[in-house]
Amino acid sequence: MQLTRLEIKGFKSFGDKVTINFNEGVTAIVGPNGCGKSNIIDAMRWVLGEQSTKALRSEKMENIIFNGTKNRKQAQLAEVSLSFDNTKNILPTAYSQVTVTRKLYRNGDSEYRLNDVQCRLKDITDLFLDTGIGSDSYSIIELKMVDEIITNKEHSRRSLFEEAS
Amino acid sequence: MQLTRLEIKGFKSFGDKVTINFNEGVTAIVGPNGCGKSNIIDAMRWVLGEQSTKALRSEKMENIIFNGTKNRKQAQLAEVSLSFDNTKNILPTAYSQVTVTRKLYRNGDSEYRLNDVQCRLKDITDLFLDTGIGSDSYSIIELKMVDEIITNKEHSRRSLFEEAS
Amino acid sequence: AKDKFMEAFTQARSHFIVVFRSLFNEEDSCDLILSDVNNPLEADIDIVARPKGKRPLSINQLSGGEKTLTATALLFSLYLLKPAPFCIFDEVDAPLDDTNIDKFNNIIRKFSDQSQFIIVSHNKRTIASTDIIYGVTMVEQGVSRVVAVDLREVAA
Amino acid sequence: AKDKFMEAFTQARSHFIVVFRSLFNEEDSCDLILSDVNNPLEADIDIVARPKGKRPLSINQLSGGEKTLTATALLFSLYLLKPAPFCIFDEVDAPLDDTNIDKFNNIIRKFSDQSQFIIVSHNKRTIASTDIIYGVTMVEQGVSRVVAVDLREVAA
Ligand SMILES: Nc1ncnc2c1ncn2[C@@H]1O[C@H](COP(=O)(O)OP(=O)(O)OP(=O)(O)O)[C@@H](O)[C@H]1O
Ligand SMILES: Nc1ncnc2c1ncn2[C@@H]1O[C@H](COP(=O)(O)OP(=O)(O)OP(=O)(O)O)[C@@H](O)[C@H]1O
Ligand SMILES: [Mg+2]
Ligand SMILES: [Mg+2]
Repeated sequence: MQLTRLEIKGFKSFGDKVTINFNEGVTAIVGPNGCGKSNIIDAMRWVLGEQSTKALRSEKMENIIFNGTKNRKQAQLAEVSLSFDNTKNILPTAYSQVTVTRKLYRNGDSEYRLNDVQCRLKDITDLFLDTGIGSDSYSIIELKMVDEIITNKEHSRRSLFEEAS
Repeated sequence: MQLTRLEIKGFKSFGDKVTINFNEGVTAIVGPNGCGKSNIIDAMRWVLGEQSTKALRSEKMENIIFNGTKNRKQAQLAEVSLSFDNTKNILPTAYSQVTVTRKLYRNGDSEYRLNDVQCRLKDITDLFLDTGIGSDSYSIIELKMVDEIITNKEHSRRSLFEEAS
Repeated sequence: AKDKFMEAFTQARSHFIVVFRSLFNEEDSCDLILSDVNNPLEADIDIVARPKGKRPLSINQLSGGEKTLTATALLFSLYLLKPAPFCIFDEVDAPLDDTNIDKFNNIIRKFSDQSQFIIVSHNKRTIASTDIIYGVTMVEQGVSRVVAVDLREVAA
Repeated sequence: AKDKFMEAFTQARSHFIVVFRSLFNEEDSCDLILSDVNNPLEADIDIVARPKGKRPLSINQLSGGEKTLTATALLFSLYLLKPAPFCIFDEVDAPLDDTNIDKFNNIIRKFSDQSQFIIVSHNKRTIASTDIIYGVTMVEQGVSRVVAVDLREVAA
């Protein structure tokens, strides 16, 4: 299973729609402080079902919607789509291309879609069960996690082991 | 008031005595991971009266004594001395050169010295009161502290303000 | 469930020893130990890490870079247990010196034929070791855009 | 005591605005605010930081590098209130990009005629901006030694 494409619009600092195509191998994401690199990672967590506002550096979920700037109005909708090539059928679905979409409207309405068909959040998290991807996985690593592993904060080592077993 | 010299022996990774002379301006401390740079900073905290084993990355105070290696026996004594030029009389003492020394023996005995005369820990912390130096000061900064300031962990911002007022 | 966990733990432990030694030195000792072997589903998982002949009394005593490499070794040993299709590292190389950055990137290179790796970094050595680079910019204040970057421009 | 604190707070606040603008941009807005002006000895000290026209809903939303610069601005504003004879930074530049590393080192240079600065760093730009360099090594496993380093060797 490979990532093929990530589309972000209205999520955090992505006032305009941004598309990133992924290839095989090692991709670097670079740029100055504050330009949006970690926001891209947050977008991937969010579309895969992250529900912890803390993990998204936000006080409430509404705060992940583009907040506007001096010269731009805030967005009313945050939308992220992540597409996969599923030709090895690792994801439990017949489709060879899978696109996961998550939307959040400023009025609080939420929408989840699988290949553009509306579904529940559970359908998305079930899809990635047992693949090593998902909001608690060991596949998105930041320095804060290094510290949690070393101090074993809140039994983090055990939850990582259980995730991988 | 200027730092003039730091002497470390038997403290953490300093199996042999090490002397660092300080000059005016900006001094860099460089070297590969794990070589002992942060240990030098820990030695300065410790000789200025740090009592928090957590701040010294240790489970108990005895652990700051050189623990030996495959080829060397552990030390029985950790000793750090920090010398200052006090010609502007910022430190409340008549001396123009001030040397602070702290010793810890493996049997638990402790010794504090001011210009080689034995004293109490309190005499050392009193000396630095109101100078901005000391174990709770804002003058020794690491990334963990940046995080504590941003999250305001345990009212860290207030304690820093009170330290500086 | 107990057997399943013990089997996973045993495999992860042997992966950990191999990965740790490739990030540190071949003769370094390390281990993963269950604090209570009779109660594997509840026990704490202890990490023993002894790089370069050192005998730290706990992993808390290790340096910033040593802790980062040790945690990375643990994460890769879990990865080898159940490889995720992609792995993302957000500035995990920041505490590492040049030698360790190379080791870190080499191990990512090694696993990159099995999984995609996405690396966020400010470090030129790390960036130079990747296959494709996306640059994120904010030409308009507060609004992020992404462009593919030519590696030759980064090296300049 | 209340008046003494309010006076210190007011001065620190004006230092913060100046330092923040030298680390970010001259037109950026920022502030330090007491959560309860009537109870200054108990109130929380809130930080408002708005770099480059952004309007973050809290400082938690800022990036790793932006948080580091904001916290550094706060620490320097306290330093300006009561200058410590020496300041030590242990790898505080690790999350910063090249431009911000230069700003960080320039502000240290500016204050270095008043105080001694000791900077632990892996970053070549930072190291190149200092006056004297001490290299720490472990030629014998597990035993640290210190040598003065010639800047020309580091640049090589
Ligand atoms: N909802 C939002 N609307 C607009 N901007 C936002 C929103 N949430 C976060 N931001 C902005 O995104 C920026 C942070 O971006 P991000 O964390 O991705 O930076 P980064 O590229 O990872 O930088 P660094 O190298 O410092 O880690 C902040 O300046 C913040 O104000
Ligand atoms: N009591 C002790 N006896 C012997 N060695 C010790 C003792 N305490 C700590 N050490 C060793 O010191 C090393 C850590 O040193 P330090 O934290 O100073 O590294 P550093 O130079 O700051 O590295 P980094 O760049 O990774 O931060 C560890 O490997 C640890 O085992
Ligand atoms: Mg970031
Ligand atoms: Mg260190």
